[in-house]
Amino acid sequence: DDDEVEHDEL
Amino acid sequence: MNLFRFAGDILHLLSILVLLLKIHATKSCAGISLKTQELYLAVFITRYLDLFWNFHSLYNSVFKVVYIGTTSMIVWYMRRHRNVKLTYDRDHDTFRYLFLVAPCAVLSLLINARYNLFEILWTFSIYLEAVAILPQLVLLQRTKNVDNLTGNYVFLLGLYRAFYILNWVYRFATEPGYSAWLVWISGLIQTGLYLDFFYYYVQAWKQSKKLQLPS
Repeated sequence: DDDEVEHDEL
Repeated sequence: MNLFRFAGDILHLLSILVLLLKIHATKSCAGISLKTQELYLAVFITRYLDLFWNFHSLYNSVFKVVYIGTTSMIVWYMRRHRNVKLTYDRDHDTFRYLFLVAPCAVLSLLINARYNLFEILWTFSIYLEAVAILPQLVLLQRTKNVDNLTGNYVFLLGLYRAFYILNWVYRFATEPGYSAWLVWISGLIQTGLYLDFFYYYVQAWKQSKKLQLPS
């Protein structure tokens, strides 16, 4: 699902 | 995760704790902008909306809960605590929310990575965080005499942003394909807003004087 963007920072 | 990012998160937490401790211990919120605190609460809530279904790491989840919880406590103290609320400097804390919230909302609709609700809210939170300190800086400017803890609070916040920039430089150098333009530009603007304050903070510290901002 490439509709999700990964946010790994706070 | 690198040391710069970790240091940034810890400094961020420390800044909030310094503020909460000051309010709790002195039962006073003189010099603190409720507008800035409420904007930060809006930043955390819109950014960490994914807390319940997007698990990234225990580290991230714990920080998200702690940031929302501690900032809610500060807002509660300033709005509801029977003694603390009397010390709130509402006559000087007059910055309009709309001047910050509206442009950030429009910008997040125009410039974002994916056009869906949660991504737009996340983008909004990035833009809003960049400018949320402005009511606090204006309040400091107006009241001129800055008490130590309030000065330390703003200094620690600025330091947190500086470490995030070091973290991005480090990631850019070590992670192939890593880029985050939207976050970088917002972060640079955010850190830039602290430069003036930093200058006076360091001057006062060098001369061991009380921090006073020029008019």
